[in-house]
Amino acid sequence: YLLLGRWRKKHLTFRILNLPSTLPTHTARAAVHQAFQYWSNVAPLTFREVQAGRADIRLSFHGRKSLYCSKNFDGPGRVLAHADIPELGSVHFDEDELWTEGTYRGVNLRIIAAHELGHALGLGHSRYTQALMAPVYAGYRPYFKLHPDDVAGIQALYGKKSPEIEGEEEEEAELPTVPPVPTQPSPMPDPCSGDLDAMMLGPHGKTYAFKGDYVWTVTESGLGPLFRVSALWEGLPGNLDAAVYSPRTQQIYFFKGDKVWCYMNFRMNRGYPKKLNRVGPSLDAALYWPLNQKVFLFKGSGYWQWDELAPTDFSRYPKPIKGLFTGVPDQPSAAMSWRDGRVDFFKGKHYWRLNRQLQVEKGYPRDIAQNWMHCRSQTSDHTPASGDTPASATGTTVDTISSPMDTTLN
Amino acid sequence: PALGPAEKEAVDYLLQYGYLEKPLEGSDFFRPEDIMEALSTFQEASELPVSGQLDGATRVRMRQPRCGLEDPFNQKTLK
Repeated sequence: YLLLGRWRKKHLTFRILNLPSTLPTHTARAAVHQAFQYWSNVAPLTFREVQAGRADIRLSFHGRKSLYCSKNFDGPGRVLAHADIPELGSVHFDEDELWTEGTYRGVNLRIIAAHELGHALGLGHSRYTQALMAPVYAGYRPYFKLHPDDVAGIQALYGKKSPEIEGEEEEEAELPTVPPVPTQPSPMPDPCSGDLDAMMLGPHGKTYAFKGDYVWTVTESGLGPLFRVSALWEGLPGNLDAAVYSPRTQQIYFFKGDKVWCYMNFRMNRGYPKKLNRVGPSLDAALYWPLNQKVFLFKGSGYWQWDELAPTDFSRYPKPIKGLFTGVPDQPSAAMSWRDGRVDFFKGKHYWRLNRQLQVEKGYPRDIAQNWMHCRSQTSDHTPASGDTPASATGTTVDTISSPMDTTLN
Repeated sequence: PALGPAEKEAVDYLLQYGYLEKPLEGSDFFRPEDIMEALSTFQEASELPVSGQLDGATRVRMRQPRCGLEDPFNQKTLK
């Protein structure tokens, strides 16, 4: 089995948004309920159906195209369904299939639903072709039961089912896994100084800049106020090496020294920080490239390409940065990508913009302070960025705006 | 070499489900040895005779109904 993630709670809600037209409603609902039960029979998980409002796991049927799903289906046959990994919760079925129950005709809804729920709970595909989590549908089985590999996988995520755990209502408490961040922060940095520790295009399209113990947001109209890194991401130290957000898994990864921290929004995932074992310590930069949905990690003159959802053979890495990112300096201090595949690299007071072919565009490098931090050259006295800690004198001023981070802090 | 329709369909499948990765460096063409390795991995993961060739059994397997998520199999994980 392969593990893709886990829910940080064991009592989950689900909602059936619609059902296939090929089955009576009560039959389809019973099939979905039974699919949940396969998993709750072997792991300490409970599933409660809700009829309205937000649910952890949401099941729906859609056709070739959907307004709410970026992955199209392909009509009858071939792809039957797909699901998101924890803690996203979407489970989608191809409405063009002949969904059935209790017959060898068509596609058995109960078995496919159980497979997709396996993904929604954190299991990847199994290499045992008889396992429920095998990628290919093995057909209707009247006496279907989970394969030992399916059971081992779900129990690796959530433990074994035991009578004591049944009926527990409280959610798991998140145990602190890191010592508190030192209380004496480094001096508040001046965004106009130009150099950065890390840059990240984060959740909801917000751009974050990191320097020392501080982080701020960058928008087209100005900068947000500076916050201590640990005030936003509890347990995270300052002076980071690199930061990257993956829209594919909605995880944020922070790198410092030989450790990696992983957060969903502002909440640290269980078990982090972890030691960086398979790539070098003290990375320079990291970015997510939307065109191949991979995370790139940079150090010195080399890079690693990492697939979050599949085992990556790192023996082929590091590869030379120059072999892929044409015109980029070695040892970048930060990097980030845009949704359209463009990439920016930062080093010192300059940045380089790459097109979708990963070649530096004409006119680069450019000045970070002027083009990102809304700083303008000035001959009079320097105005501190914010707060009462003087920023270093750079001969520039910065335009601050009301924080786009306010809502997330709330 | 140019691929026929069946080969192209197979390469699309291998790409879609994670057996083959589009080369980031250089040209858009796949090397024959990369396609053979991906086919071998697919065959091994599907419990088919491993030949690295697009034989009939492999084509049939690729047409079977399946989940839309990628497969995690490569030569390293299979070992």
